[in-house]
Amino acid sequence: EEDYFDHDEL
Amino acid sequence: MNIFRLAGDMTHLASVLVLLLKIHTIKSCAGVSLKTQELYAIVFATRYLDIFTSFYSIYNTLMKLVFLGSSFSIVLYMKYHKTVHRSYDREQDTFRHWFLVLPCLLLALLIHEKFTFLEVLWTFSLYLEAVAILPQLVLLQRTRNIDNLTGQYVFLLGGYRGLYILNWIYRYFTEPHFVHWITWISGLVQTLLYADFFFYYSQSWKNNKKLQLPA
Repeated sequence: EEDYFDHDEL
Repeated sequence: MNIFRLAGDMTHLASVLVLLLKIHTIKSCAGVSLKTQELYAIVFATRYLDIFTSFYSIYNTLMKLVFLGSSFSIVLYMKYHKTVHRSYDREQDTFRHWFLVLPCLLLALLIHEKFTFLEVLWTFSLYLEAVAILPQLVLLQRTRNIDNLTGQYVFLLGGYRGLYILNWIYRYFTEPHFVHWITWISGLVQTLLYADFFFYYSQSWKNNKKLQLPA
């Protein structure tokens, strides 16, 4: 499982 | 980047510009809550610490710097610029905003996606942003004369959150791993806080009357 975390949003 | 997110970011940018315009050119911060602005400064300072650790795009970094810079300069303007400070409604802006900070921090320590320093601070910033508008809404309710710029500022700020919800719905259906309950729920709570304001704003706009919130 890829360590997917999205912080690209403002 | 989808159209909802871009529109949301642009609305957020516009809200900040409207506020800076009011403060910088008219040299007035009447009707603007310093408490809310202080909370936003904390929100951005804790959320955007990742400018030192990760790079997403030039757009992302630039926008982060703009929001950091504008929120801190608004606070400084309101606190230390003589003329601007004189127009500040200190007696009306009495919300005990520091009492919001600790519960948000505790909640972030309890409910988060990963227990790391940056992650907990990121989560804290989401919780705090959700409630940061409260002092501003209370001040608007107390201010009998809400000028157009202040009304537009709050309207744009609420619009930004609404557009982000559309962005999350869009991303949920187009990106297979995009599930972020914490972000969504705090974003939803934040948008709901504006519901009342939106109602009166649209009424005043429809009837072409000055915006006035019921006490």
